[in-house]
Formats: sequence, structure tokens, C-alpha cells
Amino acid sequence: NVAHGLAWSYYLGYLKIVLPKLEEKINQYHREYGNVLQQKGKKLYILIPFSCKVLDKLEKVDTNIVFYQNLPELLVDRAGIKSRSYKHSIYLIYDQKKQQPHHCILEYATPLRSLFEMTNDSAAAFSKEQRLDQAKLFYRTLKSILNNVPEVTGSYRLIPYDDDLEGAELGPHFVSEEI
Amino acid sequence: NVAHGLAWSYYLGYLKIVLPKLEEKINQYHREYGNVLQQKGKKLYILIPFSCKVLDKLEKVDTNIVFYQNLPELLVDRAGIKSRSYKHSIYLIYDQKKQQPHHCILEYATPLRSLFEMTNDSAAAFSKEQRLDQAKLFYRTLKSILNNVPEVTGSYRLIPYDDDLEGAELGPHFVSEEI
Ligand SMILES: Nc1nc(=O)c2ncn([C@@H]3O[C@@H]4COP(=O)(O)O[C@H]5[C@@H](O)[C@H](n6cnc7c(N)ncnc76)O[C@@H]5COP(=O)(O)O[C@@H]3[C@@H]4O)c2[nH]1
Repeated sequence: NVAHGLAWSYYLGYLKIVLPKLEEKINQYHREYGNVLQQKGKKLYILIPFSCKVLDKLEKVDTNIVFYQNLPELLVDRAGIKSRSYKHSIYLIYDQKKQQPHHCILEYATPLRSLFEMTNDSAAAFSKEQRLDQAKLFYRTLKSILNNVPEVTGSYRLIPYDDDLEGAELGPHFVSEEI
Repeated sequence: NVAHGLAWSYYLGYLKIVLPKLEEKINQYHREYGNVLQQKGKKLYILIPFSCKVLDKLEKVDTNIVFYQNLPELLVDRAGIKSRSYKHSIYLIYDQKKQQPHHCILEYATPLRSLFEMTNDSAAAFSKEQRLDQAKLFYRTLKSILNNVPEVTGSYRLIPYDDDLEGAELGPHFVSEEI
């Protein structure tokens, strides 16, 4: 099951590395630029669209989401790459009602992009029908892995959504209301 | 099959992005620091140990391999991360006979690290015996994907080896002789 392996790889090769360092990076950012992230905002918000439709620029997803600034990068020697860089982006989320934007560290779960592209490449032997099942399996597996790792508790928030069912304006209302 | 998905993810999420830009990064590097990479060296050499034992620092693998310098990084907006960084490291490879070091852009295939760690984590439901088969499947799948992508021909070299069978000094002789 592809999604099972991708969820494990996403944890072992990314979240396990970046989540324990997130608080340090937020503090480093605040010392330099001021306290823009509220308590709720001091987490990595991970978008998990079941359609696997992952855009590279979040502002194209929704006009209520605007790029703000990147956190300072984390540099790690990794598998022969010296100082491989891991970084996260802060976005402003505009809320229709309050009209007061919230800052939020937000990104897509990158492996879903691979799941999507595997369905487009016939050589990958992966059907579109299987894609939705795999996306849900990815989410369930990742949730279960992270629930069993006390060290990362409170440093992330998974945001799964079925964007095939729900409308185009799901993004900002969904995320801003969550926050 | 986990290795199949990881090979596709490695191509779709990494090699497809970095290999077409490699020549440009090499030229950028040469303009600034001089022509250290010979014609043969103008490729990404990817180590694929079937044991899945991937170290973070290549110089710990072998005293004949010494870190030289990083290529300039490639910055790409990716899945919500603004200016995500992709970079490669140049190493000096010392050859016992010639005693003349070669420069080489060298790294491990990172997903093998996840394969290794999945065997160590019982929750991942992955046995040590399956690991060797999966490493070989990863190699075969990756080789077959890359063979079918004309755009990346000549920009990489896969270096598979069975380091469970062969000795500890395999690394440098193997790589330097290959070069
Ligand atoms: N959002 C995000 N930011 C990151 O910096 C990052 N780094 C990894 N990941 C995701 O975690 C998982 C494990 O990563 P791993 O390094 O083992 O495999 C990676 C790795 O083998 C290779 N790769 C990707 N980016 C790089 C890179 N910058 N340098 C070297 N190798 C890379 O290609 C695989 C797939 O990458 P992504 O498809 O981007 O998603 C990965 C993957 O799902 C990231 N996700």
C-alpha cells in the first residue's frame, strides 16, 4: 500500500526532524520580527486534501490566504547532503466575519502530490479510483503514527478535507474557522 | 509495495525537479569558483546501498571521501512552502592508485533511509528480511523510471551496491573507480 509507506516516510524523513525544532524556530523568528504567532498559531498546520490536489502556491487556492514570511530555515546534514534546508511558510488567513487576519504556519502534506502524480503517470500503475482511498489511508496512518509519538504532541495539526465534495471556498473558511 | 511508491516519490518529488536544473547550477558554480567538475563529474551520483544503511555524513562512510563544497541551492515554491531549497554536495574522492582526487556531486538515495527506519519501528510492520528485497525493488523501479525520461539522460548515475556482501572499504574504491 503506497500511502502507508508514504505516511511513514513523511514522518521519519520530515516531521520527526522538523516538529521537535519548530518551537525553537518560532522563538528565533519572534526575537527578530516580533510576536506575530498567537498560542494557537505555534503549530505546523498540515493540509490533507483527499483529492490529492496540492498546489504549489497557497494563495492560488484561496484569496483569503496570503503569504506572509518564511520561518528561519533548519539546516541538517542528511544522507550526504551537507546543510540540507527544511523551512516553513507563515500565511495570513483572513476570516470573513472578524476581518482580522490570523498568522498561521501552513503547508500541504507533500506526499499527496506524489500520490496525485502517480495517478497521472500510467507507468506508476495507480488508478484514479484508488487515489481517494490512498489519501484517506495516508491520513489515517499519519494520524496514528503521530498519536504514538509524545515528543511531537501539540506541535502540529492535521487538516483533512474532502475537497471533491465541498466547494472551492472551503479553504479559508475551513482553515480560519479551525484556527 | 513500499519501495515502488518511494521510488516514484523520489523521482516525482525530487529528481524530476533537480536534474533538469543541475547543469545550470554547475555552470553557476563554475562561474564563481572555477571549473572543478570534469565532464564525467557533471552528474548527480546517487548511492544505493542494498543494506539501506544511509549515513548522514559521507566522510564517516569512508576516509577517501571528503566534503568539498555545496552547489548553489535551487529555490522552488512547492506545496505551500515558499522558496523550498534543493541543494547538492560536492565531494573529493581520493583514488588509492592515482592519488589525484576527483570532484563528484554525490549523495545517498534518501528514501532508503526511511526503508531502514521502517524496519526498526515495529509499528511500520516491515521486516528486516523484506528490506533487502525492497532496496533492490527501489533500485529497479528507479532505474526503469529514469530510463524512460529522456530529459534527464546523462544528468545522473545510479550506484547500486550490496554492502552486506562486500567489505567496509567498498565505498571509495567503488565510487572512485566508477568515476
Ligand atoms: N514540505 C516538505 N518540506 C521538506 O523540506 C521536506 N523534505 C522531505 N519532505 C517529505 O518528507 C518525506 C520524506 O522525505 P525524504 O527526504 O526521505 O524523501 C525525499 C527525498 O528522498 C527526496 N528529496 C526531496 N527534497 C529533497 C532535498 N531538498 N534534498 C534531497 N532529497 C530530497 O525526494 C523524496 C520525496 O520528497 P517530497 O515529495 O518532497 O516529500 C518528502 C517525503 O514525503 C518534505 N516536505
